[in-house]
Amino acid sequence: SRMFLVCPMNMSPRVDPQKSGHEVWEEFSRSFTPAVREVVEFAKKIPGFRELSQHDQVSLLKAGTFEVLVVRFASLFDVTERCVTFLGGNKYSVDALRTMGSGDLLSSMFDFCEKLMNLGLSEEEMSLFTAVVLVSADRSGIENVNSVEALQETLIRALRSLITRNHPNESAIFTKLLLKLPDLRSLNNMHSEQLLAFKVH
Amino acid sequence: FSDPASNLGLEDIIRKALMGNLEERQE
Repeated sequence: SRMFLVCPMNMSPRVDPQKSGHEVWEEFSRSFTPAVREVVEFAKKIPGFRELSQHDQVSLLKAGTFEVLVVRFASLFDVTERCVTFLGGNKYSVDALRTMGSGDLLSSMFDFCEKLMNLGLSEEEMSLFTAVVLVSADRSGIENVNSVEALQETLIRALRSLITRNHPNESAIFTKLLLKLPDLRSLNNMHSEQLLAFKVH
Repeated sequence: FSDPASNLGLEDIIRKALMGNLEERQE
């Protein structure tokens, strides 16, 4: 029975059948760790993030890292060619990944990435949106909700101001961006379910 | 399995990355 890891945070979806489950997991972990560290480095640069309690910094990062990675790596999903580039640099078509066992999550990620990329945001806009994704006061385990909420509101105001300035004739972009937040939550939940299934397997 | 982030070892990576910065600041 062949096994595949269809998450693009892998070097390749193919798993060496000679390797133990532990070795496969270790390799996967080595592969995505640098990306997670980048998310932490990004968070540290958000003005006000380091002023939150360490507990809340960790809670926000634990809950939001997947969503930040989806936004940061949206360009790995080539909507035109319907393929995904893995960290190893190789591209795999959606059909190939489907035969390897990818399901609704991958299709939903494609839909999300297509809509996000279609907004044509600048690097600065994308970066501020990513900060809004990360600093969400309704994540579980937040001890000082008021502080996180205050920072979240400041970031949302800054995002609205930037989008309004850059796209004066496209007022719907800001609303569309905010509507991406529940979409990301939904992807996050689907991803957690797949991780659970993987671990049980 | 109720906490996927901990399952993945994410919390450990996150804490180390955050603490690294604290140590730098102390220096």
